[in-house]
Amino acid sequence: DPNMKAGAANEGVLANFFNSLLSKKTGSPG
Amino acid sequence: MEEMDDAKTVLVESLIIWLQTFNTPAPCTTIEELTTGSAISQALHQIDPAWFSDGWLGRIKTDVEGNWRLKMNNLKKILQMVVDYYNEVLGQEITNFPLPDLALVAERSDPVHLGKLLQLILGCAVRCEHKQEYIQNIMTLEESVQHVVMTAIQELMNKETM
Repeated sequence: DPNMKAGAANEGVLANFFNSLLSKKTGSPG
Repeated sequence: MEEMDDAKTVLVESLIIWLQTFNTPAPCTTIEELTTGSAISQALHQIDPAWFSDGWLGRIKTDVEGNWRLKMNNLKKILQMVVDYYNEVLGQEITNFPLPDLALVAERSDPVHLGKLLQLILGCAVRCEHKQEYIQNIMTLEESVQHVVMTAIQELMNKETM
């Protein structure tokens, strides 16, 4: 089902993005 | 025309859904409710209680509905403190990001400019010390909302300078 595939791909993009955000160092001065 | 209106409100509507994850004591359901600044300031207090302190929160006036000047004063206090937070705590300048027109938010409940303000609050949440909790909360939201939130964060990142 192409819709299911698209949905899964979208889910992957979101998970990748937010996981990469989680692993980024928290901002600090300087 | 309807499509254009949808595009204007999709950011603010999604970010209101996100802001609801903070369970603020002040109501946080409609654009009008957010223009008072109460719910936004309470969310910021949760994000970094040391910076957005009790004292600062106390200076945000309540019962300002119907008085756009008082709303404007609250929103100004919020925006100034948020810009300082980016510069002084996160070490990131947001000079390339167009700041919201607070008069339009206070007087006309403008969805585009309220969306920009919420976008800046989102940027604070996903970079603060406790960002893990806030990012994980975002990941529980409906996929379409997550998508808008992701795009909003990416837009902010593209306009920041270290």
